[in-house]
Amino acid sequence: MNVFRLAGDMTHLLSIIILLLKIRATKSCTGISLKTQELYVIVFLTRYLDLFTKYISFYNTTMKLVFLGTSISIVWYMRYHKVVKQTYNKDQDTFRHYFLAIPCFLLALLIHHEFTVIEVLWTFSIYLEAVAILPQLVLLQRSRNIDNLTGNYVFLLGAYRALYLVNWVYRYFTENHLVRWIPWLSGLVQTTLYADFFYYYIKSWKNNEKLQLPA
Amino acid sequence: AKTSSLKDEL
Repeated sequence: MNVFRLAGDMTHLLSIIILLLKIRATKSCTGISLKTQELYVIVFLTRYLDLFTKYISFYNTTMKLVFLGTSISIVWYMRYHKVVKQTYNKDQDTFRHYFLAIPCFLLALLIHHEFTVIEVLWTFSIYLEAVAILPQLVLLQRSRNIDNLTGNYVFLLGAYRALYLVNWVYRYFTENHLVRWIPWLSGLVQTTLYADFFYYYIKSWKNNEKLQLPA
Repeated sequence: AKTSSLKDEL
């Protein structure tokens, strides 16, 4: 494992910790899209099926279980916690899951490395992860006030895949020049979707202003 | 295909 990959994983983990912290400490999930969070549960469930078939490392297994556990608990808080669920911006979080999930599934059926259940679902999870942030970005754009924790959460979540891109470049040159178009292009799309957000996040940070996205 | 198909990632 190289330093970029580790930095990516840590950024990803930190983003989730920040989100859980926000929910648990402030008993509020304002500005957080349940649609996006549910899509991440689907992403992790379909990607980590190999937990049962293949052992890679203690680190790998632990992180997979942490990502599964935390993503499920975030959805649980937003749907069922009697205080938290009342802070959910349901009327503004209107993006349809299936608009994203169905095309990704069809694409995974068409374009994959190997036609097996595990491989197609893994590919589906890669495609779905790339676009799963969209409901969250739409919700942010509709929010008048984006609190710091939410802004930092989205920033770190975007930074994680950008670090993975660097990791793939590094791996390409250090490990037999393996070409992996599916995750590479998906990761590139995923990072590009954040470009606009990154721009306004960094601008607000530099000017010491409150983050707000233009409508 | 080689084993390092990025399946060792998260």
